[in-house]
Amino acid sequence: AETSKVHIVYLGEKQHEDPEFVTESHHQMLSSLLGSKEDAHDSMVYSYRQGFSGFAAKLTESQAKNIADLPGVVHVIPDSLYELA
Amino acid sequence: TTRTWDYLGLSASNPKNLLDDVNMGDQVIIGFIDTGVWPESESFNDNGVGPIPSQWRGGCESGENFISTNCNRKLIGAKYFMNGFLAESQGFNSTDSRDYISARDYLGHGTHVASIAGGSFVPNISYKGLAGGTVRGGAPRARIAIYKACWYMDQLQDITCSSSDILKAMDEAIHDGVHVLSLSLGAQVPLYPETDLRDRISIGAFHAVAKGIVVVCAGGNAGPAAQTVVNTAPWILTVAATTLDRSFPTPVTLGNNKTILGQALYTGPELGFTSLVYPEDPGNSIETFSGVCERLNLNPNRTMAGKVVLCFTTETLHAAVSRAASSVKAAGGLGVIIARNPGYNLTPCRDDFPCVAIDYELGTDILLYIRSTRSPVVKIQPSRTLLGQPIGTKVATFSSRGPNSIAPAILKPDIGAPGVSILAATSPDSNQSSGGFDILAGTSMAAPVISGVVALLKALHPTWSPAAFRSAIVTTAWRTDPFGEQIFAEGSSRKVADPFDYGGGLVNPEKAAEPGLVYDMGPQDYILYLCSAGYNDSSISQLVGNVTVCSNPKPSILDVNLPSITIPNLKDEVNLTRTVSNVGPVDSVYKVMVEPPLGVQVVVTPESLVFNSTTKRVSYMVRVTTTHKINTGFYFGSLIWTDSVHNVTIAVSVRTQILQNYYDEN
Repeated sequence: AETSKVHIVYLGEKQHEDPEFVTESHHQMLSSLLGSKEDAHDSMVYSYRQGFSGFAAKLTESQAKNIADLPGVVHVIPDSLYELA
Repeated sequence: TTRTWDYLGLSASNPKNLLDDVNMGDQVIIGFIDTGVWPESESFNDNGVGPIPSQWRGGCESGENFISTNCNRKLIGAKYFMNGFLAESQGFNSTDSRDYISARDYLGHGTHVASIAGGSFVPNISYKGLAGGTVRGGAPRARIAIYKACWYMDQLQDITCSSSDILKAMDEAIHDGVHVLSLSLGAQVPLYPETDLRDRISIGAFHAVAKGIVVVCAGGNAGPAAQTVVNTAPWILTVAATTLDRSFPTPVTLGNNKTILGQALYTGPELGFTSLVYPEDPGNSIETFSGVCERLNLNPNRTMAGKVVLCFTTETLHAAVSRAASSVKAAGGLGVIIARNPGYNLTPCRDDFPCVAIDYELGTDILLYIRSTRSPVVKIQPSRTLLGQPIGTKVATFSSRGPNSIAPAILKPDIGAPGVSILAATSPDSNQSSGGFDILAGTSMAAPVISGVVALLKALHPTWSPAAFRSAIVTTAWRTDPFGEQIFAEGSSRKVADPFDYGGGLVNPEKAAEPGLVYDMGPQDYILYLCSAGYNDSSISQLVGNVTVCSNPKPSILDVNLPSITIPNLKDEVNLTRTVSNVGPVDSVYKVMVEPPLGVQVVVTPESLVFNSTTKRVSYMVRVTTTHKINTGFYFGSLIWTDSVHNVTIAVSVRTQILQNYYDEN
């Protein structure tokens, strides 16, 4: 089975002022990809909903590729590590 | 910070300066995404600080060893983010971890940077007697909001910051209402993203800047190699590290009575005349000897026991010094003198073991003395603090350099600021802490200097855009040190600093307060950049939240309205445009002065700009041609608009490429 890794799904500027609404839209996008709300909930790491729209989720490589093709997705990028300067 | 602000002309004792004009940044909120904060530090006392700004929407999150009353009118916010870190670090055990599962700072890095930018006055502080004075921030009354997204990994004995946690912290900071966001973090070189918007910090920064937040980032510590600067998006203020006019001379006296002044943070007792050795094969031995600092452990113990050891290294990172010190100490040695190129990362050796740095010339003098006498001896005295001239300012060796590897036409770094041997607050857990304060070096320390300055400017000009603040800082920067002496850039050999070392130069806060003209940028300018960088219309529309169509042919990256002109591939002729906005007296007339790069012609039209109550923004054209017949390196010049009070200076960096997309090694 493919291992899953945290990916950042970047959707650009928020399309809605209500953060709850934005987060719900992220869950819907994820559950449409993973097949169920439970899987989406387990996979979701963060919902970015204040300054911009997007979410971080544990995805396999193929799931990341599939979600990248969904309308409204600007980028899907793997989580990476930053260091102190 | 006991010297930083006097050096930059923001001394609290100056009768009238920017600091007083804006009540030290009282209403400005600076957010820090880092390793957290030590709330009890004196740097975060709120004595004399007014009520929390009304627009603040953040909070003080409880957690391990951290309760909401740890916050106050100074430290007004503290949150922590670790979902991404936990998802990626299966081995992490929060119960056993030495880090605090809260906003509390274990390592001290977050505490240090926050106190550099916005720390309150803490008088009579020193590092074991060195660098004494008043520790304070650039904006001592500014408010501080902490977003902990970096965690200590016991297994690695290192700190990691997951980009998904950083992004969440940025998302929250935007919501909470910070004015300035300070990130002393960097992607690991080589850079992953081939475009800015694949860099996670750049993504969050884009939206923060769009909402008027100034995002200040460290330029990275991968210097002096070229093209190592990180956090290079044009909407980010990227900071290089310079030294102060302060050093720590440490007298080393040889048995022939010659005294050499090395550098160290040695605060132990004087080491009287002691045998001095440079480990080398006496000629008839079958044993191994090495005078290389990293290989001292190869020597037989008796070679170094009871002696001071001289060694040479090509390394400039402090690791070589500490490794040499531990090898000598393990063999029973009493001290080590390291001959190296400057690293600008002085750190005391553990247990006050004498470890003094000198350069190769002085190292060779000592080697000559060792070989000229049967019983060479040396005395090492404690370090002292030396301020002002003749200490010169340099760009630190470690400071990452341009050109910008993602988009060479976008000048990076933007600005230089002191980031070497900075005394500021830290976590008492830090093994280098001296009474809750520590001396550190890095672009991590330089970035919050700029964040503090921006906080003061924000208080003075609350309606300016982030680009206007960047422009004001860049176009008014010192190209010399505050005394008018050239700034050198440390590298494989020391050279006069250029824009790829320190951008516009060394930050000059007093001048930045009234820059005269600014190269402002708004959403349209960033869209122009994204179009020129090849983003497609749908991505850009997504990004900015409304339908956007790039012009056809796509715009030139050279027309991005930056306070600099960088042409990495000039062949025949280039024409570009810049637009300046008047932020000085309403009726102003500016005339252009051009100092062209060698062998390059720069023609500016018009040659004067007239501003009045109806004309606040004016554009000008620049035509650049080359007389060079070969592919050259970059040559540097300047383009200055002056009204005889303000000199609005931008760097002009041009590289001729007769043969384009060509790499040579001849």
